Amino acid sequence: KKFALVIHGGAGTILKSQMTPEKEKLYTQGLNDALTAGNDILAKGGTALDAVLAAIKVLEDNPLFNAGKGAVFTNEGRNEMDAAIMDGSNLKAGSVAGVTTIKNPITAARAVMDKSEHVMMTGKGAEKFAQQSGCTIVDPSYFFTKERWDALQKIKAEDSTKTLLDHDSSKALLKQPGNRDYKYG
Amino acid sequence: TVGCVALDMYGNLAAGTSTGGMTNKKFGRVGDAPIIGAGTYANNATCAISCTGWGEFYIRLVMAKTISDRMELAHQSLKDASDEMIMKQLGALGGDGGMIAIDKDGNIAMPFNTEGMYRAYITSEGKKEIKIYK
Repeated sequence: KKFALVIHGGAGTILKSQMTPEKEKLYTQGLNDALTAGNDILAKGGTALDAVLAAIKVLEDNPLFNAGKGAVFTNEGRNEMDAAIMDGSNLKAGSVAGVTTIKNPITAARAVMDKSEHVMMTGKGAEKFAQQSGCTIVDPSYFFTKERWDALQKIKAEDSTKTLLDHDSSKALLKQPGNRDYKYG
Repeated sequence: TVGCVALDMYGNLAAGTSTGGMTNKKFGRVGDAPIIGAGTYANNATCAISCTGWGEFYIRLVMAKTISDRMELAHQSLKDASDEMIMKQLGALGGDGGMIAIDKDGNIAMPFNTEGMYRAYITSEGKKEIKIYK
């Protein structure tokens, strides 16, 4: 009867000097909301798979985290999201990559796993399949947040060839094409 | 990036990861999150894992599946396998990030080699923890 749930909201340079008590409270609340959503399902005898889906949907809906609403912007000013899910009981898995209109990409990953014989779908095809599978489709503007947009403008103003990793900006200002490190971005 | 792993009362494990990727990315770049075996993996015989970090390194290390394999084939504990991959091998390549994991017995690991990682867990015994920094 033992069960447990673990979540993350990203790793990186989370400087205490830049974290106000108000922001920390919001992040903590966001994590707590996701824990509660997943735990409620497990406590009622629900499956690990359903708990994972519920917890991630809460995090995707929270603009503080880099997934779903609040996702970072590409060089072209778009939000391109990826998601995956896997069921340990049968090794079934599903994932989507480069999607721009699926409100909760994790639901599309689940649809790929449950409703197709495939494991991964990308781009427009993934979006079409998600729509046909009943996932909620939104206008790409749904994902916009000013903080993420400003971050894109800042890095493009510095050097448009750089790519900023959200988990560690100090290491992630990748170098010019031709340099060894460029291939990683 | 966000992620979740869970163990239900029937002994089933599951893992999920979702991400917006990286700011200013180009050319349809995709990281580890949607790559089964790299950023996301679950197997009832071993563990469930969701990763967050510099995706290119996680893909090349086949991070999540490698931790599962270490447990299955080398009989390492979840903690030893995840520490080896995140705290040693990831850093040795120049990558950074973290992961969350749970094994079939309910043991939890949340290693990371960055300054912080938004993370939390809750258990059926009522134990709950929410952390950001080390």
